[in-house]
Amino acid sequence: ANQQFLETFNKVRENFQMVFKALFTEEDTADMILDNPENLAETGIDIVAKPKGKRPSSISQLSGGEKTLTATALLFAIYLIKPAPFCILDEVDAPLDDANVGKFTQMIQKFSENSQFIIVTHNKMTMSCVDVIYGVTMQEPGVSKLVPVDFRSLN
Amino acid sequence: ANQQFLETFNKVRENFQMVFKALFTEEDTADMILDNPENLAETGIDIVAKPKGKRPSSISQLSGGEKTLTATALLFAIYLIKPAPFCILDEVDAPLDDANVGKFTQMIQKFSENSQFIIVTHNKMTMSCVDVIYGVTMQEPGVSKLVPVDFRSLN
Amino acid sequence: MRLKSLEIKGFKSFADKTVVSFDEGITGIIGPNGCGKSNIIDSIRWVIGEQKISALRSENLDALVFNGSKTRSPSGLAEVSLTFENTRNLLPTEFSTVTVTRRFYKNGESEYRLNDVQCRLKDIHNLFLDTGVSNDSYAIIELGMVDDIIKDKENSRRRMLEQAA
Amino acid sequence: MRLKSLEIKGFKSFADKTVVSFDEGITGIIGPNGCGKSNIIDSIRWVIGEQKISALRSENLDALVFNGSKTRSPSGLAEVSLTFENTRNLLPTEFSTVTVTRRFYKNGESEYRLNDVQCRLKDIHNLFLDTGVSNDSYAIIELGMVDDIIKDKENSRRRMLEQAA
Ligand SMILES: Nc1ncnc2c1ncn2[C@@H]1O[C@H](COP(=O)(O)OP(=O)(O)OP(=O)(O)O)[C@@H](O)[C@H]1O
Ligand SMILES: Nc1ncnc2c1ncn2[C@@H]1O[C@H](COP(=O)(O)OP(=O)(O)OP(=O)(O)O)[C@@H](O)[C@H]1O
Ligand SMILES: [Mg+2]
Ligand SMILES: [Mg+2]
Repeated sequence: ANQQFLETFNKVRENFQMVFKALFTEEDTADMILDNPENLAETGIDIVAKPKGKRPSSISQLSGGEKTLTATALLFAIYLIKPAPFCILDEVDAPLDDANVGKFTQMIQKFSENSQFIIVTHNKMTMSCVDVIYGVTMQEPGVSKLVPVDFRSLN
Repeated sequence: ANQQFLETFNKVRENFQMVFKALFTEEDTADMILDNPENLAETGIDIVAKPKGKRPSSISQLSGGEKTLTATALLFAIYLIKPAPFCILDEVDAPLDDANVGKFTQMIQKFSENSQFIIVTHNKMTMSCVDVIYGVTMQEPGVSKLVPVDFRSLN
Repeated sequence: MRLKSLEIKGFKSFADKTVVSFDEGITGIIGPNGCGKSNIIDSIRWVIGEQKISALRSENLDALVFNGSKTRSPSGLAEVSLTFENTRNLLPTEFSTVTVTRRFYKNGESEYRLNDVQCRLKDIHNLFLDTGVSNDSYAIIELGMVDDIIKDKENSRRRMLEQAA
Repeated sequence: MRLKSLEIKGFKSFADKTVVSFDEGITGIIGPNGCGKSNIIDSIRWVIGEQKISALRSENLDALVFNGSKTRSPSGLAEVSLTFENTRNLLPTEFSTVTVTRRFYKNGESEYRLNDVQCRLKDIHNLFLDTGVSNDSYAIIELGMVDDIIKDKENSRRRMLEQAA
């Protein structure tokens, strides 16, 4: 079991470094480190992120958007090992600037070849990259209702 | 001191009900209640929010955007008692839909007659209602720099 | 196991029967604050077997049932059904689709069904074992989770990783 | 007490001297993720006397000083100055403006100045007493605070209210 954990860790780490670069830029680097490699059964996992040009500091010092991208990179890195049949994202794009929303949706479009995605969003750029849109309304106060949404009305 | 707390509480409560209606709609109601009115020195404050048509439930059951508007209503209610010389808002609009961003900025424009506001945002609607915009960039990696922003480039 | 549709009735703000169809690719869900988008996500978590009521942003099971509005009286029952293609033969191959149904009655009773045959919650959990579908999965992401990963709350990074091991 | 300008040098990602001018009304600050917007807000908190380093998203005072980049070596000093009109006569009336300056040197020394005259941190706190300018104030709002108000973390609702009492 420890051996399996180590193998999985190494594969996730490789993916994490690759996904991080894709979400940030080629010059940005990040790493995952076992904080207690002697004790595989109980070791935790440290993350070091070094956005380009910046000295690596604790990821708690990163900005709101950088934290979102870093956590997403880790979750996507794990997903790539064992893609789930469907993925759900609830407003994860809220802290991201336009350019980063673009990178985020580009990656999701790639993964959607293997999994179905359900994305809740308020972001217009995210909306423009999905295949189908459902609108939810409460025309009758307190009662939710699904309505079809015409793509063209969004542009 | 207890008397002063009670007077302040009553004034804030009145403002809270009014601001809540302005951020939500006329048919939405909310209230603030002392959880231990016998002990003014130590009582905490409960909030009950009843968006229109919905049964009042614990505010922890509200949606992400509704929570942001409710907390903002409380902070603005306190602000109206004793306006601070300047107010700072860092991406508080992120969970809000377009219509709510509009209400939020409308209220800020009203308050800005009495206080200066500094608003950090990624939201285009919020950007369009400010008087001056500063852009922050990191053209040189890791080094922040302020640049003037032309309003017309945003539309 | 391709999702085909989700049916919600009496669950949280969905008083009336609502059907969400899933095609290939990416489905977007949009709408104003408080209209019920996250409630749809909660209904999926619930029907695949979520037992931690806090993960559904509620304090007890009763809070999952439509509790009424100005124009409607409360529901007596919350029911969610998720239908997907039986591509992995999770059920015997004569079934082309699998429908998982979960019900909660305000009197406290719970019911679980697989292709409309009553079963136990355990059977639903077993059905999804090894499919990669689970609550607490790296595949259901919201902003609270981003924060947990950054702070490594309760060893969340390791727990996520172990699901793919 | 109308704000006139903020000057930042060597503080967090602002390696070079940066001046932000404040006019009447509403000032917007925009830019990509990670470019330094919240760092500007941190610098304001710091110069008006914030002592809780965690409120500045840092673990120690050294972390507030520009720690270098690929093209620049680290700074030895973080300095922030906030200038506002002396409309409330917080200082004697011959001064039309008040400038509060805070410095931290990497060797551990701190310096505080009022209109370029050295003073103690206590003097800066006293200056702002009764002006409604303070950290932990209802007037500095970010999303973490919304969460604290909703959960009433550490009686935050009462604490906010008491500031206006
Ligand atoms: N049992 C229930 N009966 C009726 N209404 C309910 C019930 N439980 C929750 N609600 C209502 O559902 C609403 C929240 O819906 P939801 O969280 O899905 O909103 P949302 O669309 O995700 O909004 P946001 O964009 O702000 O995140 C709340 O207003 C709440 O009052
Ligand atoms: N002492 C320091 N020296 C150099 N850079 C620093 C220092 N402290 C923080 N930073 C950098 O500042 C950046 C964060 O800036 P900030 O939080 O202001 O971003 P932001 O513009 O608010 O972004 P977002 O839109 O994502 O919230 C981080 O990338 C961090 O590495
Ligand atoms: Mg939501
Ligand atoms: Mg920020």
